[in-house]
Amino acid sequence: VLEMRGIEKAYLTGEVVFRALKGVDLTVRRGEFLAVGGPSGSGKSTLMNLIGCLDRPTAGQYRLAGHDVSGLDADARAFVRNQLIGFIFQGFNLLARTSALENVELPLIYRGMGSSERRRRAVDALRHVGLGTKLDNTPAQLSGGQQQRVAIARALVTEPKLLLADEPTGNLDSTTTEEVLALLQSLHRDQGMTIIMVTHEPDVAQCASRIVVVRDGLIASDRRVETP
Amino acid sequence: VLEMRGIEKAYLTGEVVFRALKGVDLTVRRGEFLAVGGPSGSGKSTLMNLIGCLDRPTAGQYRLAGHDVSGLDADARAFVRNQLIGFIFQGFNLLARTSALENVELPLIYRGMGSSERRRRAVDALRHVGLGTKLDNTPAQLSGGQQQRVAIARALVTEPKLLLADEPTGNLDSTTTEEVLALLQSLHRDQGMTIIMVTHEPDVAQCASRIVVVRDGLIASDRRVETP
Ligand SMILES: Nc1ncnc2c1ncn2[C@@H]1O[C@H](COP(=O)(O)OP(=O)(O)OP(=O)(O)O)[C@@H](O)[C@H]1O
Ligand SMILES: Nc1ncnc2c1ncn2[C@@H]1O[C@H](COP(=O)(O)OP(=O)(O)OP(=O)(O)O)[C@@H](O)[C@H]1O
Ligand SMILES: [Mg+2]
Ligand SMILES: [Mg+2]
Repeated sequence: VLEMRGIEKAYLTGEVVFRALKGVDLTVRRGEFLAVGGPSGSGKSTLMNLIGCLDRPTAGQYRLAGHDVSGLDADARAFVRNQLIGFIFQGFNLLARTSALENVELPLIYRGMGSSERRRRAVDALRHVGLGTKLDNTPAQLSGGQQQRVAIARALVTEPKLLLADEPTGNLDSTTTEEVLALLQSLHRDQGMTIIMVTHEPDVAQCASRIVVVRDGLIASDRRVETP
Repeated sequence: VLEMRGIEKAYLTGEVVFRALKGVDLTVRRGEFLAVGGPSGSGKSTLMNLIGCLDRPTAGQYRLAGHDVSGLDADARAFVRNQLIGFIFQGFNLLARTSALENVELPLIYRGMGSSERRRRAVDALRHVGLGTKLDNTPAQLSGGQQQRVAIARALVTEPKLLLADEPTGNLDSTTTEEVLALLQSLHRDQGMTIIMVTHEPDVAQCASRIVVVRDGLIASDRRVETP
């Protein structure tokens, strides 16, 4: 479903050029479940932003679902994202002045879905992550783990073909983590959703069938693992 | 060093009253190292905000370092915090438009420290968490784990008597987590710093000598453990 070749990303801070990604090759087939690990600052979120078309590479080619996306402008990328991708951000990126329910409805508004169908699906998505009693709370009225779960619900509400999850369980206790992982695994099994998940936790990485380790802007290892 | 009795915190959302803390008794002596665990939404961060004088309880008494703080106004609480407490927030709470270095200098500015001494200490604190090459980056130019480490450096730069750490390693890989925990343990051992740390990770909780579990706004268990 996605193919990256020679992907580079450099940032300019003042007069210093920092090479966050130095040449990444990555091919992911439909229905795969990948875990991405590696040290803090190694380039994982940068890679996820490029895969998710939130940003453009400095060099290299990127084909997603058969189309060359490395050349697309901002509007075209936004369209691709809304159609195909669900993104759980490391920092959640919720809208501060709107409720949990409205935050989760937002991607459906972009799709032009009618308001009652939209509401029904958003309520469902929030119930699936245990937030049925928090629909009207704004992010500031939610705990860290509850905010994380709103971000998860928002990413899943459009039933994306590709889910990009950047540390989706970092603020969750072990029980809630297991519930979220069980939800992701069932979507993977039953709907064939392709999942790429950054995680620092070995237990969480074990849900995946392939583990990619990023180190210093390069892919250090990429191997299949036995899933129990 | 701190004593809470009958502490309650309720929030009003619309017309609904939600009781986040329903009557907490907690006594912590100088030099203790506590881990606080419990399910997402159980009240851990709410408790930490009250301990750290960032918020006031709805009911109950709170004495910190011998003074009754439950009755203090906002300015008095800010003074107490700056003098005694270092706080690592679950959401980091960095200033978005200022560099890592300036973020870490901020508590020292409040203390009236001269600019060259301030700079020296802030650079040291950032080096201790491995961010010596990122001093001028703003939070948007830092990875999630790097932002978390800036928050850690900022909390430690004033050499606080009481460190309140809300999930300080949630975004860090295992190696960086070990380095941060080693730093906290040496401050605990050598400077007698009192530490209260919320964490979901069992490995991290094992550094503490006492574990408190919060469940549904109450303390469900509070016991001492053997530290290796
Ligand atoms: N300003 C607020 N208004 C309404 N409810 C609130 C507010 N702040 C917190 N809450 C509620 O209080 C409860 C406890 O929140 P708290 O942030 O203390 O949880 P927590 O134990 O830190 O959870 P987590 O592990 O997810 O960080 C949650 O159910 C949350 O929805
Ligand atoms: N806008 C930017 N300007 C300059 N440098 C940046 C920018 N964004 C990221 N970086 C740098 O790129 C590197 C990789 O960042 P990235 O967020 O991809 O790391 P990460 O692997 O996700 O780390 P973590 O595990 O801490 O979340 C970091 O060293 C960071 O400082
Ligand atoms: Mg990251
Ligand atoms: Mg919390």
